Amino acid sequence: MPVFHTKTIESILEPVAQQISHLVIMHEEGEVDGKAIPDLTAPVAAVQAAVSNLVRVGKETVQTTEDAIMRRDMPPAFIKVENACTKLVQAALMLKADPYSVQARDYLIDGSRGILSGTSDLLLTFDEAEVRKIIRVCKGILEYLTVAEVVESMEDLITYTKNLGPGMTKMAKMIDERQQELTHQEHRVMLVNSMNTVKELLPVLISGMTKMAKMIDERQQELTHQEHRVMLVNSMNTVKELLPVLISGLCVLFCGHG
Amino acid sequence: IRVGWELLLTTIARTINEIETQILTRDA
Repeated sequence: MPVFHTKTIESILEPVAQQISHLVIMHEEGEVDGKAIPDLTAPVAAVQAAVSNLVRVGKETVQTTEDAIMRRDMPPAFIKVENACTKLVQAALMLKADPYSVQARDYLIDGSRGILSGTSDLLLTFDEAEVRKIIRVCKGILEYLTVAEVVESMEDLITYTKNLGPGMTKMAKMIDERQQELTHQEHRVMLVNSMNTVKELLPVLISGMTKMAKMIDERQQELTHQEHRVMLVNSMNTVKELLPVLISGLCVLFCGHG
Repeated sequence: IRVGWELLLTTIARTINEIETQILTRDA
């Protein structure tokens, strides 16, 4: 089971996670007991500079984003990363004075873990914002699908399909990119299957609407009010079948977030 | 262990820089 739910996050955090895990095991097994840790001032300074830049850029993003959830979730991640960095700085200072300091060693482990946890939170916050962008597009499509209810002429239908097309293409592209990003095979399969169902049902919907519009356009007098209603209801049922399929597909996107 | 801690801190700095680039790219 992969630890990180997207390939981007995995590629960024996996090397750090592995190194921290390796060092923690070495310390826990006492492999390094009694050995001096050298001066780490320079690499810690590099971390400090990187954290400082990251927080600055992140805060600028928080100020400009329209995503309220991102505005809420990002600052705690900054604090976590900054606190972790402070621990690393303290550890470096302590080691300069005492290369055998046990407390400094603990600070190094805590600080490294804190950086991993904080940056993970930060990347998750960003990823969730990306998912919300996809969901906004899908919701737009869902809303537009309900417009099918009022399409009764061929002219309306042409306009309807013309308007639906670009949104559908955009949604399909976003979902395809997303499924390629997911590390959990079962999530990927669910998302692909849901999207395929939508792709299969859409022509069925359009075909049903076409039939109905044609009949109305041809002014078939024998079409009773009752028959007209039945056709409309059938058409709407197809639309209604699409909704849960799409929604369940979108829920998959969040599975990796717990 | 010297290599271990220095390597880890270097990786952490590089990772943070990479995240910063990601934020800038997505933001743009």
